Amino acid sequence: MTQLIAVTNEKGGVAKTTTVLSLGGALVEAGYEVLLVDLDAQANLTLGLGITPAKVRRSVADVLLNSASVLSISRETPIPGLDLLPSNADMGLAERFLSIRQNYELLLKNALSGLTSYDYILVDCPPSLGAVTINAMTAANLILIPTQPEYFSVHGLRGVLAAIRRIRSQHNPDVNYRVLITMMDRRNRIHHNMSEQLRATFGEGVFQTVIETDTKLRESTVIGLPITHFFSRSRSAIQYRALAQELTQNVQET
Amino acid sequence: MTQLIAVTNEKGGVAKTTTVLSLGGALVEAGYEVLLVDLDAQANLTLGLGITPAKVRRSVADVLLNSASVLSISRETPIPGLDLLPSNADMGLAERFLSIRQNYELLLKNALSGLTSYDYILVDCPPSLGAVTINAMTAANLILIPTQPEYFSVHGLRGVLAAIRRIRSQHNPDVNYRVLITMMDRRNRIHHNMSEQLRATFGEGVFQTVIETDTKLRESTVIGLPITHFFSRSRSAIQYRALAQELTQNVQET
Ligand SMILES: Nc1ncnc2c1ncn2[C@@H]1O[C@H](COP(=O)(O)OP(=O)(O)OP(=O)(O)O)[C@@H](O)[C@H]1O
Ligand SMILES: Nc1ncnc2c1ncn2[C@@H]1O[C@H](COP(=O)(O)OP(=O)(O)OP(=O)(O)O)[C@@H](O)[C@H]1O
Ligand SMILES: [Mg+2]
Ligand SMILES: [Mg+2]
Repeated sequence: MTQLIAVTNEKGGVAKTTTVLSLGGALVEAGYEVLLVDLDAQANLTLGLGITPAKVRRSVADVLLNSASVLSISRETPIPGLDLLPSNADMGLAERFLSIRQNYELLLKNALSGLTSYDYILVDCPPSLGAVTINAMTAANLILIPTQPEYFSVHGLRGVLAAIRRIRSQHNPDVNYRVLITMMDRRNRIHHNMSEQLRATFGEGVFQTVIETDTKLRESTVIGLPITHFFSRSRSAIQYRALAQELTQNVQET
Repeated sequence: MTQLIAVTNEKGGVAKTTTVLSLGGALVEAGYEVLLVDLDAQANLTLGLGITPAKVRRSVADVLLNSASVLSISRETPIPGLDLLPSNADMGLAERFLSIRQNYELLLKNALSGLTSYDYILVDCPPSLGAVTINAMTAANLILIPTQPEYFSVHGLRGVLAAIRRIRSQHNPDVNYRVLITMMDRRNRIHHNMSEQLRATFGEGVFQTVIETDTKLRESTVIGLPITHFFSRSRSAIQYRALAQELTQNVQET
């Protein structure tokens, strides 16, 4: 049964795209068939796989706005078993014009419903809680919320959880969520305190796995490969593999 | 003559809010009268000044959506000479519903036009190029673009510059822009290479002042004060003062 995971947080720069790229790489290494979906007009996920967004003629925006089929836009990536639905600047139009349609929240879920050959579909969201992110949350089995252990990030969880409550009451009552601590600097006192606070507040709702800062991740985005396939023995590759293992063992109720 | 500076970048987590807070503190220290405007539904600028967004009943959203007067929502902050137009979650509604109005781009410019007693108005934008950010760019004399010297951030400038070209051709032909390098780690090779690339591409269009990583900035957000008033001798307080000086001396053509 295909598991769809929406990776989202209204807070910017918390490693949403990096998590989709790296977790995707780790899941493929573990033998799963994986589809990545780029819902951000910035198209960083597309860029992070070595594809120039300006050269993408048909993107996920065509699927959402013009009912293009998913298969007509999907691409293979340099990694066998890892496919991509790319984004481009048109996604900005989707953000502005989707919400005036009736039942716009279900567009992504319906478009992806036939893709039963994938074990996991990972969706990268923009830093907002607008129409595009709502689509991803409505289609999701799990909402994975990357969070830096910093004041603005932790405060921002409130808005994301309010959106999840709305989604549960409308179209997706069974969706779970889990928080992933990212870009953690173990020597930093604020990071330590905020991580403790997150575990105290969310308990099982926080992944055991923590992703620490690792400058190799910055290098992998320039090269256009997930960290698992760029620098296999790096700290972040090892940590994202641990995340993939934790995820595949138990997508828990929260 | 009041100078309005919109601090914006579609890329998330590049220190837009931190720059508005810190630069605001530095300008007030130098004797200027300053108004900060929070246009982000996350309301991090409001939070960073010690105000709980959930308790803000009337925000900038009321000004944009319901023609509330600016004076009816403006607040003093703990810092004399530094006032704030706060945000709250209603700003999400502004992002969704503004763009269907005729000439929506001019709403902020018109609302702020009577505030001649301020020397500087600094506007914090959400990580997007939607209707709210377009309002800020249209009202601005200068668009300040904080950018981390990393691949996704530098690539994202393309989208911001395209938006500036559109704004110049429509309602604001004289607006300038300048890039500010933020969260720089001088020991990091990628940061060094990307900074060189930015200077080679933009020349004078990049501030001389660079803001380096400084964990004291993280602590100041928790306390609710700009870094200049929280830890006056810290590296980032000194660098944001240098930025204020560079800004007040020459808001150059780019
Ligand atoms: N663990 C890490 N260690 C060091 N750098 C990291 C780490 N994770 C991500 N980064 C870097 O931090 C920056 C922010 O990450 P990323 O772009 O993935 O965040 P995002 O949440 O997708 O941002 P946005 O809100 O703009 O979509 C990127 O330049 C990325 O390379
Ligand atoms: N120079 C710096 N050194 C260390 N940390 C910093 C620095 N500048 C900002 N930060 C921290 O990095 C995080 C991101 O900064 P900030 O929230 O200001 O970015 P932003 O661009 O406003 O994000 P968003 O796109 O979500 O609005 C914050 O937790 C902030 O405290
Ligand atoms: Mg991203
Ligand atoms: Mg911000």
